[in-house]
Parts: sequence; structure tokens; C-alpha cells
Amino acid sequence: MPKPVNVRVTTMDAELEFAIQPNTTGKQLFDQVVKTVGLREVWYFGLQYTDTKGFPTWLKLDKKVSAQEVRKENPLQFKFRAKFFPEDVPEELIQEITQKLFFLQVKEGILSDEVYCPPETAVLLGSYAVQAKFGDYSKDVHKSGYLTTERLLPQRVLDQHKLSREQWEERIEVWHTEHRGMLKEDAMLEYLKIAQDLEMYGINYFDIKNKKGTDLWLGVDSLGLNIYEHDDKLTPKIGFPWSEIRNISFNDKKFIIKPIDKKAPDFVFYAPRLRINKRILQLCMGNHELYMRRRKPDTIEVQQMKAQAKE
Amino acid sequence: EAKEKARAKRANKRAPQMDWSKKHEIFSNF
Repeated sequence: MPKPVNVRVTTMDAELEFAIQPNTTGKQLFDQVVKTVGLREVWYFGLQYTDTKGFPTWLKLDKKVSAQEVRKENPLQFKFRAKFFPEDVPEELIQEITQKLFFLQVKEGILSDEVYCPPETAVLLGSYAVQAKFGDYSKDVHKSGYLTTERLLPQRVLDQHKLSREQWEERIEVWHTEHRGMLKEDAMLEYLKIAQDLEMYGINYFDIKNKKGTDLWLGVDSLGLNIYEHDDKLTPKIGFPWSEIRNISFNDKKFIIKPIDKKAPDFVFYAPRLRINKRILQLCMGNHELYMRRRKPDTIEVQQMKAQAKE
Repeated sequence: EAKEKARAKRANKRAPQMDWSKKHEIFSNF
């Protein structure tokens, strides 16, 4: 009997341990995780690991885990994360566990300044996060300083606006009282509904160059590809919606977008290395698949989920 | 009002509509 391999998978709010076989595939491990977590909307998620060169990499589901260059540790380390984002949160996210995992991941992205968020929106989002954690505000329960140990706002907002910690807490407390009567799950959904409109929400950025060698950003998201100038990740200058794209491919560092209109010329940019183009293509294919799926009738499974969620 | 401000950003997430030759022109001139 081959020696089992110890694996640790961290989700946004749990740590799971498994012993897998050397021939266990990525999908088999992924299925064990979603079964344990009770998640059925699996199409948004993936398992991310650090490869032997130190790069974050998504686990391929159709290959054995042992055949992928996972950094050698005992146990092997994986993060269970959302890899694709819905076009519209309230429309698409069905299960509460899905909404919670997205809420925790998006909140982390905002608080760590990975996703830019303006101050007033950050305060509003912070108050929904407080409602999601504490429930209704109560003078008896929530004594002064109840937010002191909470991570409420992105560091950039704290740095840019010279308010004291107490003043920030006061502002959030005012909003917290406003949310009275809102269920924790609804507060998470409100958080996501606001966050999804932030410019950088749900966008995968890649460093690219044009033929002239100018540094630019490529953004890949649920609706297509965008090009940004290097000093402004918020404002897309050129867009390629999935509906306008006939084909995408790459050849080493060169990436080619072919338009639906065959008379229009191909669009070419350059990534720093082949591995980046592989990741771009992977994200394009996954996002495009979900884009097409949303425009078809619900599968039986999704219909069942929606019915159960309603119950 | 804060919610409206946040929602107003939704439009910023897509680039302006333009035909592909215009996209080419802008991209190569960056």
C-alpha cells in the first residue's frame, strides 16, 4: 500500500487536514474539500498552492496532485479560494456558505489594500462587516471599545485621513446602529453588493507590454479583458468583452486576441514570461465558460439549490 | 448616498465602447 501524503487545506474560515494517495487527482482532493465544507456552487472555486519556484498556482484538477510542482512541505499546503467571480452577486450566489466564503475573501482583499476602496465606502463596508459579525447593535452588549480589536478599515484609508482610532470606531458604530434588524447573512450580501462595484473587484491583473514596450496592465474578469495604463488600475482604457472575441491564444510571451469580426486585425500584447500567458489563458477560459453558462437555462442541480435555498 | 456613490462606480469598470481599429490605435500609441 503506497505511503499516504498529508495535505492541509485552509479555507477562509477553516483548516482541513487530509491524507491522500500518491495517485490522487486534483479533482479528487477538490471534491473532498467541497464535500467537507458543504459547498455545491463549486464552479467559482479552486485550490491554490505555492509552486517550487515560489509562485501562487492553481491546482489542475485533471492531473495527479503528486505530478504538480507543489512546494515540498509536510503537510502539503493548499488554500481553498474563489478563482472566478459572479457578474452579479445577489443574482448568482445561492448558498449561504458560498456567500460567506466570498464575503470573507473580498473583505480580506479590501482590508489588505489589494482592492482599492474609497474612504466613505470603506466605512460603510466596515459597518456591514461589523453587523455580519456582531449582529444588532446593543448598548448593553456592545460596550464602548467593542470595536477596538477589530480590523475595520484598509491601512491606506487610516493613513490618508488623520482621524483617531476612536473617531473611526464612532463612525462605524453609527452605521452599525443603522443596520438594526438586518440578519448577519444579509449583511454579508449587502457587503458584497457594494464591493462588487469597486473598480478593482474581481479583476485579475497582469503586467503586459505593447509592441513599443510600454508597460500596461491587463485585467481579466467575468465580462472579458481590459487594458489599463500602468499608473491607473481603476480606469480601463480599452475593453474586449467576451462577446467580441472569437479566439485567444499565445505563443511563448506573445498573446493574441482574435475578434469576432474577421476583417478586424488581431490584437497582440506581450507577457513577461510564458507562465503568465498560461495563467491568463486559464482565467479567460474559465471566466468565458461561466459567462456562457449564465446565459443558458439553469441546470437541474442549480434549480434544486435555488429551491432548497428558498426553503 | 454612500451606497449610491459606491454603485455609481459600476460604470467605471468597463472601458468605453469603440471599434477594434480604434482599440489598436490607442493600444499601440500607449
